[in-house]
Amino acid sequence: ALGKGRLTEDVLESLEEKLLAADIGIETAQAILEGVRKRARGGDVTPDQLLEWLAEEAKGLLPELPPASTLARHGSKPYVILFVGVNGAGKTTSVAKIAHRLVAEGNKVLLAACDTFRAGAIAQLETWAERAGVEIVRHQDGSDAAAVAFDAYAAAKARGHDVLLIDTAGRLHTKDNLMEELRKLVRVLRKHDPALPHETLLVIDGNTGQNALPQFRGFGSVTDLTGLIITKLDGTAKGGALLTLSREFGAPVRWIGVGEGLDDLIPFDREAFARGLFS
Amino acid sequence: QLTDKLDNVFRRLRGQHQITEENVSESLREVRVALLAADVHFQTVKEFIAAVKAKALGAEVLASVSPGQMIVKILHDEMVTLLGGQSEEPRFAGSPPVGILMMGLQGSGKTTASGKLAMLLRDKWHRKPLLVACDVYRPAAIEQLKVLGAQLGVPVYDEGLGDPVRIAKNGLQAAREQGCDTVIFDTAGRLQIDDDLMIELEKIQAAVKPSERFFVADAMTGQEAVNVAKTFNDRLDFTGVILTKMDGDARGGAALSVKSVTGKPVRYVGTGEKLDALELFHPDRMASRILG
Ligand SMILES: Nc1nc2c(ncn2[C@@H]2O[C@H](COP(=O)(O)OP(=O)(O)OP(=O)(O)O)[C@@H](O)[C@H]2O)c(=O)[nH]1
Ligand SMILES: Nc1nc2c(ncn2[C@@H]2O[C@H](COP(=O)(O)OP(=O)(O)OP(=O)(O)O)[C@@H](O)[C@H]2O)c(=O)[nH]1
Ligand SMILES: [Mg+2]
Ligand SMILES: [Mg+2]
Repeated sequence: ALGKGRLTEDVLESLEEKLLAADIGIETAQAILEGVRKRARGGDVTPDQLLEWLAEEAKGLLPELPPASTLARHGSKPYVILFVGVNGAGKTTSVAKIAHRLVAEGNKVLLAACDTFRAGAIAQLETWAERAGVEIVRHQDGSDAAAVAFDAYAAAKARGHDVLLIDTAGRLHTKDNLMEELRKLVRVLRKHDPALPHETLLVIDGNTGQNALPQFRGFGSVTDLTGLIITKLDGTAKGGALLTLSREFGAPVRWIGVGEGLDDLIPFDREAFARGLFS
Repeated sequence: QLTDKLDNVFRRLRGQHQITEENVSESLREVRVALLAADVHFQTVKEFIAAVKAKALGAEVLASVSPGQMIVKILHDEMVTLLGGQSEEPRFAGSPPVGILMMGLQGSGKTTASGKLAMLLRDKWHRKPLLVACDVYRPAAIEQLKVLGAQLGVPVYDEGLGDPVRIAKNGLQAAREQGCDTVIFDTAGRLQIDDDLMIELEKIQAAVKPSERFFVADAMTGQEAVNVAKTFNDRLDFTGVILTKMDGDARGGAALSVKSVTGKPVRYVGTGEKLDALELFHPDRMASRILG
């Protein structure tokens, strides 16, 4: 559609494709288009107006949250944040980025290397700890992840850390034994304090399509998810599955990963994200 | 299930034991929803549906099956054809050392797949592989590959942090010297829009001329699979695709989109984190998975 015109079936179809291309999914796409149709009320619209409305409808589906940096201004010390998610989503890198931010805000941060399974996982987090200038608690490769978490909390308490960040192994939500391992880690942590962890952040790869929903459901059934990190949005994927996550679960997205360096994490911004879907 | 949904369409519309333009169009609307939910690219869905419609309208419904079952059979057969028809494993032929270049987005499973291929080459093909560590960016990437090599008893060539192109060249030379007949080059994950890193990959390719170039893609990738694959293919002309994390519940529609837009075959699927979790890609199994 080039100039001003009616909202024809053709125009709606090309709008729908724009929505689908952003991984918004067919159902949410149709809900958004219904919203746009209502706004048009059968009148003439310009392409700019349409994009404006699309962004507004999308934004309307996204949660209004208190700013993410209220993270560490919490009563508890140490404030404990658990990072979970499927394999390769960007958990370890995100732990490093959050650590970096917290240090810049004046916090004393401790990392817990609870991916005791994957080749080079502990070495990877150790490198990040060094780069971010934070301490790390780790055991041997192949040791018990829950035990590392338990020890890390004790260390954080003893050494007066403000925040403890727990990195866990990637796991598919369909693997019952691995989800049980995660439950066990949480149970063991709670031996110290039933309020732990104070936060659980689900890390989702921004390239993910509709599998984002089963991931959220799966991890959500193991532990209360207090926030989401959507990574790799510096690529061409738009992360539109987030709209359906918001629409269905009120998914509280907090951070966006936009690169592989310590600084490449930005607080989630509804307006910017909604606009970015259609750029 | 899709068959049930389609049977309902035929039940709702009249003339339920005959395939008509109306009930085919209505059925294909359901199919479109199912395929989009399975992460097939919307353009691929469009083309696929058009092809199926043509076949469905020309089809005769057998008395023994419901029209819904008939359409599903056409859908399945058409999808199997689009996915390559049958499994076709690479032969790794050519004068040794045969090179295998791994490429793809960050976190897609390249390093793990490199280890899996090393195991496959040694155990199934009785070859002597060498792993080459060309990822000098990701913290402890070289360590990760070395650990996998040690687990397998497969040698790993690395130069620590250095120039990936030089590491690749030297790795190839090391293979010759060590009598390894296959070389697997693990590379850093990269965005297809990162021109510097794409040029680096092109330079590695030009330097070691690998006869196999595998695009490693995550089965949960959404619509962007097409743009990513197309760019990697336009620039690197990959020879095959490895679809990882197929042990999850992602429907894997990206497989259809990538095959359809690049024409390149999916060779293997990753079915777990362990090094033995690599299987040959089966178009019929994938078709059933995508159709749901
Ligand atoms: N471009 C880009 N790459 C990212 C981002 N976040 C993480 N990565 C990269 O994605 C890859 C995987 O990141 P990891 O932090 O190892 O992911 P993980 O979830 O810890 O992986 P597992 O522990 O193996 O499950 C690495 O190459 C990271 O550099 C991001 O926001 N943008
Ligand atoms: N469940 C499952 N996990 C897999 C599979 N393939 C790889 N992984 C896991 O996915 C994560 C990422 O794998 P890597 O091999 O590090 O991915 P990569 O492409 O080399 O990552 P970068 O080098 O950072 O781009 C790890 O946790 C692997 O164990 C698979 O087929 N199934
Ligand atoms: Mg990790
Ligand atoms: Mg790697």
